[in-house]
Amino acid sequence: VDVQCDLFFFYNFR
Amino acid sequence: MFECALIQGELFRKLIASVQDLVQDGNFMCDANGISLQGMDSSHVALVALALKKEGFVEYRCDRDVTLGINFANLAKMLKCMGAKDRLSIRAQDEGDSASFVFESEDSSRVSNFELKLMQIDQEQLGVPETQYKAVIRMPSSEFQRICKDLSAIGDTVSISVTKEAVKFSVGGDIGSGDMSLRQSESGDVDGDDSEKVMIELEEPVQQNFALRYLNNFTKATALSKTVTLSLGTDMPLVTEYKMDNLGSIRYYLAPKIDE
Repeated sequence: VDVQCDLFFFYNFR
Repeated sequence: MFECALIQGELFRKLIASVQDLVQDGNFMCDANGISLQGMDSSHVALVALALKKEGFVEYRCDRDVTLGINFANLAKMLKCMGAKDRLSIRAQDEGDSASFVFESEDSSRVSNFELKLMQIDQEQLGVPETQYKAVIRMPSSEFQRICKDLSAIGDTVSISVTKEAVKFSVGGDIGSGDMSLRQSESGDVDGDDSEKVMIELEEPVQQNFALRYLNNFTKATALSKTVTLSLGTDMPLVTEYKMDNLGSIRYYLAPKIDE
């Protein structure tokens, strides 16, 4: 099953 | 005081059109070097980052850093009143609550003035680290647009796989499956327009899945550039970049779908 990642998984707030 | 002018106001309208379906509002950060904007879609899957260099403007003046909080749908309404060949000027006072947009026809026979109310937008910026991508593909932007549009009629997710020889876009759905491969253009081919070539820089083969809905959204920027660059890594967001000659670029980041 494909699960959609979200960007917070990769990037943090500056 | 912030002031800038673009000979081709149309470019700015296309830029806003390339952003407004993904993010509703955002802060134009203006400083001495240019204008930048970052915004994430409401589901935190895609990010758009705009970077405009002052060199791309015929006039550019920014005495103090200013942040213009803009609702893109409202700005688009005003930009709709701009003629296709109009020059565009944007002005804002340091502490003002509005920005002025002036459209002037080529022969100066028609001048239009609009004041857009600014918003206070509390928006944190994501830090995107410098990344070494495993595969970088440059291809005609119209080709990428066509592939995304056509494949989204068949399925929701595209698998992009890259080898040294080709980039393959695969899709599957209820009606069946399919794929489209673009071969790397011959390097010895000195004829022809570079913008029509497919160039692949590869460190190692990579395959990632992405939601076509977002990719289709990104292709709104096709009008801004003849070519698009796709940068991929393993378990990394895809970067889709449209470069405008000397004005700067618009980049879209898209989180992958991961098999679990």
